[in-house]
Amino acid sequence: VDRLVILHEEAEDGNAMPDLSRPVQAVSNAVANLIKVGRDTINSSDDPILRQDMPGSLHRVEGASRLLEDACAMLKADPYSQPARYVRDLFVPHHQTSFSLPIFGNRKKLIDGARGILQGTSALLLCFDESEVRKIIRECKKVLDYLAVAEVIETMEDLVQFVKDLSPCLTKVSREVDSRQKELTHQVHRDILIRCLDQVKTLAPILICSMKIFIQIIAQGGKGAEEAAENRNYLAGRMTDEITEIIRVLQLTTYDEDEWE
Amino acid sequence: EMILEAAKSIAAATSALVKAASSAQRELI
Repeated sequence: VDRLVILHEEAEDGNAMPDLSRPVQAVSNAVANLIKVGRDTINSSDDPILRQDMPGSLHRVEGASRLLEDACAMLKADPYSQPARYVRDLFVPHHQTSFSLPIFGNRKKLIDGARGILQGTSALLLCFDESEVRKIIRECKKVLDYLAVAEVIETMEDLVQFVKDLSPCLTKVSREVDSRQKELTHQVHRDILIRCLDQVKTLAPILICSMKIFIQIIAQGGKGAEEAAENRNYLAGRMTDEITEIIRVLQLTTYDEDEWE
Repeated sequence: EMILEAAKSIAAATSALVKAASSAQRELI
């Protein structure tokens, strides 16, 4: 978009805008594909927030694409159409610029169209990404729910069922968090996720072991049951803390961190 | 996956549009 703006500025010298029909058509085709895929995603998603937020981004991209097509058609008909006056303020924040005059005509439409397409696509990706994060968090919360019942397990039979329930859930969380951290560009967030996941993996078998010890102790008369319960609760608490931290970091964006700036 | 691919196509097409505009403009200048 910045480069288009510069082209627009150069057009002040009276140069004609070239015929952009073919590349604009390629952009329109790509937009049409995104609209189709986006609508399919909305229709097949069970995430109410995505279903609410994504249509707005799609409309924005769709409208911007039309703007681009219109501008292209009009510039083709009149290549000298309405040159720019002052456009630097388009990409300089308002508090840093000493002037702010409008630009006119089809060249502006072209720039606004390209900008709208990129911003709309970016918003759509963000909306999709946030939905993916919510999916992982749902799995994390299932693990938290299981951990909360660790304290009430008092028989081997219940423990076997507990392990059967918890294991697939933990495996899923582990797989999803691991693939998420690989996608992140923010090194600090990646490191925290890796560290928490390692802790969860280490703690899980120790927690099961502590639960087994507690069950065996109460089956044999209960001497030392209090300490065994304390140990089990401590381990369940540690795991809960690690999962809670994973949830927190999953929701962070790069803009939350000063160092990104 | 499909959304990411669609978004990449848009980025590529928009970039090609700007390149087309730039090179044509340079020739004129």
